[in-house]
Amino acid sequence: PKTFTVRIVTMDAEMEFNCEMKWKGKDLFDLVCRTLGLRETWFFGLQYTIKDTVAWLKTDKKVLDHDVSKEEPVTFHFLAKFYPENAEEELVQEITQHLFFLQVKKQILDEKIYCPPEASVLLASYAVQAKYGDYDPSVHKRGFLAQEELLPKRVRHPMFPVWGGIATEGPEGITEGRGPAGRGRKPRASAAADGGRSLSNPQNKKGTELLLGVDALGLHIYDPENRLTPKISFPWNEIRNISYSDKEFTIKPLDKKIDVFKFNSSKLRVNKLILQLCIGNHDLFMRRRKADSLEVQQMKAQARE
Amino acid sequence: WHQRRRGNYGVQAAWRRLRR
Repeated sequence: PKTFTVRIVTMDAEMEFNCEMKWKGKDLFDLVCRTLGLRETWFFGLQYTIKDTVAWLKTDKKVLDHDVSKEEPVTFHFLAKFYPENAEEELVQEITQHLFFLQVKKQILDEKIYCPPEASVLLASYAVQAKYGDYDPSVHKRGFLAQEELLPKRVRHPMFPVWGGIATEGPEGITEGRGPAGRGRKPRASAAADGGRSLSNPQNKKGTELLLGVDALGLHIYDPENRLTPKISFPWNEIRNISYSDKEFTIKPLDKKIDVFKFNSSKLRVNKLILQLCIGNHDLFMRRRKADSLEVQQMKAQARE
Repeated sequence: WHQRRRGNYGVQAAWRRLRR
C-alpha cells in the first residue's frame, strides 16, 4: 500500500514511521503508544499547529484529511492532552509519569503554565533529586547544577535568591523517605503548578480580556492578572450544556437562576479546540467516577508490587 | 462550506447516557 512519512516528536525522543495513506488518527496514535510502551493512552494525543493555533489529531478521521502541512515528514507532537485530577493516584506507570514530568517541567520553564516562585524552587529541587538522587556533599559539588535549566526566566532574576533556596532545599528537605521522595513524586508538578489547565484567551461582550481554563474539574474564567484563582468556576456537574456558534461560546449552567455565560473567541478554531477539550476532560471526569477498568486495576496492582 | 461553524455538548446528557 502507498505510504507517507510521519515524524513524531515526544518530550525526549523523535521517531519516524511509514504511515499508510488510508490510516486514521487512531491507527497512528496506537502505533506510537505501542512503540513507547505506553498503556495509559487516554491522557495523550498527537498535536499539530495550524496558523498559530494548536489542534489535535482526531482518532476517527484520516490522518491526511486533517489540515496538516502535507510536506513530508508530516510532523506531530506526542503530548499529554488531558491532565489528571490526582496525579499520584491516576498516573500509574513510570513511562506515563515520566512523560508528564517532562512536559509540565518544560511548560513551567517556558512560562506556559504559571508557577509561583516558591513552588518553582521546590519543584526544581524535586527535579534535581529525580535526576541525581539524594544530595551527597562529596559528589554534588558547588556549581554542579550550573548547566541545568531548572527555573522559569521570571524566577531567575538576580534579585531572587534562588540558588541559595535550592542549596538549602537540597540537603534539608530532600532525603529518602521524607517529603515527596519515591513514587508519585514527579507528576506533582502538575498539581503544584497550574493544575493542568489549558488556557485560552476569550473576550467577553464588553471586550474585556479574560482567560478561560479547561481542566479535569470543569471550566474556569480568569482575570489575566490572576491566573491562579478563577473569578468564576463551572464544575462539570453544575453545567447543563456547552456550545459555540462561530466565534461565540456559551456555557449554560444547570441552575436556571445562574446567568448563562457567553464570550467571544478570537477564532472559530479556538472554539472547536475548547469544545474538544471540554468533551475529553468531562469524559475522563465521568470515568474516574466509575470503577476502574480491568486494565487499570491490573496496572495498579503491578505498580504496587 | 465544509467547516462546521457550530458545536454542542450536552454535559448532563452525557452523564445520563453513562448511568443508563
